[in-house]
Amino acid sequence: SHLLLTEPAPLAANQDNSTSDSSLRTLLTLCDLLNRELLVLIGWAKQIPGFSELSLVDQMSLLQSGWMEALLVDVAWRSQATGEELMFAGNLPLDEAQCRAAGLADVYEAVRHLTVRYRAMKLSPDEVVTLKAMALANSDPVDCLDSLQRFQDGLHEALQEYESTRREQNRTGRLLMSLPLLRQTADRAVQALLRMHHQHGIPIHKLLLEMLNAKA
Amino acid sequence: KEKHKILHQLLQNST
Repeated sequence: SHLLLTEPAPLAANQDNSTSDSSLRTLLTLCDLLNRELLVLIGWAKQIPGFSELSLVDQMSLLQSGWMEALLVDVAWRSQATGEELMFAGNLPLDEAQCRAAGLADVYEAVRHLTVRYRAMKLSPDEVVTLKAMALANSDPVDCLDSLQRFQDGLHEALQEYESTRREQNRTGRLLMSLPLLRQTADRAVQALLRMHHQHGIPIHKLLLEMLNAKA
Repeated sequence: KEKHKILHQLLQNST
């Protein structure tokens, strides 16, 4: 319930107007959105119980590892009700053709796969916020294993407690076993954005670039 | 750490 309460309001995309090239505009709009979402995500992470008890080094390491995963849980969740479109924001639905034109065909495919998988699992909002926090916590510590394990255990216990009120056997395990797909999806998205930046010179905001480079 | 300057600063700022 704490995670549900601290869930940030979704951001709207600000349409880029700096170019008449619609594919480039899509990409620039998306990168601006991601940069602002990252700011919100860092503020959100601080509110997850146990996160602030981690050392600064471990906080950085978890965010550098899990930020794209956490953001993609939201995209996949927002896209549950739509047909083929991915809802990067409420006002930024992108279909396969738009993603392909923007050089993000493989990102579309991967995130769509994740969306379909989550849809089949019929996630509840409680599960979504917990998965998001777990995506952030699901990393190796640089600094202090004990405090990271306490952080992870707290989330795990919350999920188990929630699932114990439901009837589906093995649900906790199934949710946890969906995390590798999420990581794989996030890796593809990070690689695609880095490629757009390095090979095609797409300008990327400082924070987003710093977080992408941490994964390069 | 210099490479991750912005994240470092954002985490150090109080909410």
